[in-house]
Amino acid sequence: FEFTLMVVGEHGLGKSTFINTLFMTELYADRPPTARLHPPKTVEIETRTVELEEKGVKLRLTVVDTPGFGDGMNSTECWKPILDFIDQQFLKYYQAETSFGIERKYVQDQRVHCCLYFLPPSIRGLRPIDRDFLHHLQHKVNVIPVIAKADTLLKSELTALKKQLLSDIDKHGVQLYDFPEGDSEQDEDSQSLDKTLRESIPFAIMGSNITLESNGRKVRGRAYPWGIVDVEDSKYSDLAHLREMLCKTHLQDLKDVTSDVHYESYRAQQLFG
Amino acid sequence: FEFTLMVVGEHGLGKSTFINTLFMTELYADRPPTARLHPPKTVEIETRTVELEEKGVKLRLTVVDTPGFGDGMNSTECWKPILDFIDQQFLKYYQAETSFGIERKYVQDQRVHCCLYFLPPSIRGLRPIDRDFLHHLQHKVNVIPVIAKADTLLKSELTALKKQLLSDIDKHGVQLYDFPEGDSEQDEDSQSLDKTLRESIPFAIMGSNITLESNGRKVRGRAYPWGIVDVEDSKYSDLAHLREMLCKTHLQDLKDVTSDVHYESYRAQQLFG
Ligand SMILES: Nc1nc2c(ncn2[C@@H]2O[C@H](COP(=O)(O)OP(=O)(O)O)[C@@H](O)[C@H]2O)c(=O)[nH]1
Ligand SMILES: Nc1nc2c(ncn2[C@@H]2O[C@H](COP(=O)(O)OP(=O)(O)O)[C@@H](O)[C@H]2O)c(=O)[nH]1
Repeated sequence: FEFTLMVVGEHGLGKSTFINTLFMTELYADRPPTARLHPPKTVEIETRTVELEEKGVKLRLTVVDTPGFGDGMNSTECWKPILDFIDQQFLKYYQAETSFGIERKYVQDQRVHCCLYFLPPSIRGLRPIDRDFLHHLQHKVNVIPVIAKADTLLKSELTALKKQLLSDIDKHGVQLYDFPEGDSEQDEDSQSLDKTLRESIPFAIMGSNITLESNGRKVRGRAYPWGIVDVEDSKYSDLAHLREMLCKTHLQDLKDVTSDVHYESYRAQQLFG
Repeated sequence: FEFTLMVVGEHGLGKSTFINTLFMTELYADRPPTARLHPPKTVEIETRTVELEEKGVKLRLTVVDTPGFGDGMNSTECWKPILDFIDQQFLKYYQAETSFGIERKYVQDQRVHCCLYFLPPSIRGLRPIDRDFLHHLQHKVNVIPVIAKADTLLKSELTALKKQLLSDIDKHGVQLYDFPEGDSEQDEDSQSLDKTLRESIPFAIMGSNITLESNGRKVRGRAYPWGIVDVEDSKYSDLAHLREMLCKTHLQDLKDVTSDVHYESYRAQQLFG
């Protein structure tokens, strides 16, 4: 089983910490210390692959990082290298399918199935750079917006920000990954899960590479002088919801929408130009 | 007594909250709600004046805000409108002094005496936009860098960030406001204060418009689910140091350096071109 997740957002928003927390791995151990200090001046594409196993199911996970996004003085076209990479992965798949005539189920699937777009917690609504990125990527990949470092927001600030972002997304007609409307065959539970997930967008996330002791339990957390934050506590973090969605309930749907919607419109463009 | 303080930094970094906390006033009550949501596309200059009184000493404080700084897609010249404003205030003073022949002590002093430069807590060192700004403003105004929303950083992260910023400031030869080296006439106390202030640069600051109850005391704070942060507690906030410095101990020195150093070099440019 193959799945490719892309993370996009400015340097220092906690992207690598979050990926380690989400998949409970140490994916970025190989990164040199200097890369952590200064982002590149133009956007680069870095991919890392890891084999995960959950209850007997093997998952080949590829994480695509985009260092340099929004980090320079001029971000007018920083979405472009990202769009080009996604198209390049479509082309690889297209060539395997057409010129080599390989049956789809045997083609290695390196297309990007999901893009987590990291929003800084200090924004008050979509910024010009966010609108620009979402506008150019919405028909190419399943975009899921997340509010990074949500432990820096009070409950009231988080609620107001989520509300404002949803209204901006609506106003600018941005199309995000849409949780499949509960169809009648689905049982009660899945329908109510879809509803909870739909209502948590944009997901409030936080991450930590450190395990601490809080209330007698071991948790991944951040120890502030005024209290310990358990980054997986669903009272104030949507991390657990997002993990369940990406790894279990919506993994297949994300792959299907990539294939049937985004790749199909790419194919149509290739055929009819 | 007149004093003009400028605050520069991206939208949403807590600048207006901090000014209210620092001077314990409600300076920004007049701001319309829409201005809080979307920053302007180009940098604007907004000034507000308030009369403060502290133990019988009247202080006419002007706060200069620079909405739009670093908020658009292209920040390559966003320092320019700010530099132009500072020069404009020098020119007003210069004209009063020369063309009208008014004695200095009767000229209204609207020159900018100090600039607080707000650095986001998520950075790992000076970014291109910070280096650019500091490079162009360092010989025009007394710049004091501050780390905004420091309650979002663990003690270890804050220590590492202060260290990295000082090393970047040194590497790029940036000249900040320099606390007057303790001269021999100063007593023990002032010398040790100057030392503490010098060692706290860049100041870690936080702010709040809300008063809460914590450990039986009323404090200005932020109530997270995991604990209450007293934004004036000097165990993790440099706010009290900064307030003492700006309002008491270094107020006169900031005015003197503005007049004897920055304005003098402006005057020399006017005379010799
Ligand atoms: N407040 C807060 N800080 C975080 C969080 N996750 C990571 N950090 C800190 O943010 C810094 C940058 O994190 P990193 O994951 O390297 O960011 P990246 O550049 O986006 O990959 C590190 O100092 C982390 O300790 C979080 O959820 N909340
Ligand atoms: N975590 C944190 N949030 C803050 C702090 N100060 C203000 N905020 C929040 O940040 C948001 C923006 O603050 P504001 O002062 O309006 O920012 P400005 O645009 O820079 O003037 C508000 O929701 C504040 O509640 C702080 O010290 N720490």
